[in-house]
Amino acid sequence: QEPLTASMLTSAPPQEQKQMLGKWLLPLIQAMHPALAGKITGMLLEIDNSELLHMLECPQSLWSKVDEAVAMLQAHQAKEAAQKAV
Amino acid sequence: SNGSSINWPPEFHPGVPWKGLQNIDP
Repeated sequence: QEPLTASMLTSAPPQEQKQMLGKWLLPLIQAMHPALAGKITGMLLEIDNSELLHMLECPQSLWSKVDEAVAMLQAHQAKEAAQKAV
Repeated sequence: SNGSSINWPPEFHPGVPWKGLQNIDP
């Protein structure tokens, strides 16, 4: 995919910036978590753009955030399932 | 608690403008 740069990002309006970041994040996350990628991308987009840009340059920080998001999502889904079961 | 967070987190779709948490109905 086309690389995303900080200058490309900062020249776009704020809503467009999230869209650009999402388009960049989604295929990366899909490779690891195909079923959860849309949700995980949504969670990561709540992070500040400057931090997302850092993650763009540092895959290790991206994967650690993805791991955190997956854990949060699974805990959330387990809680929802437990609430439904009651 | 009424468990209103059932739609969390918002899901990203490449063709849909991102609205973040605003797209979750309370």
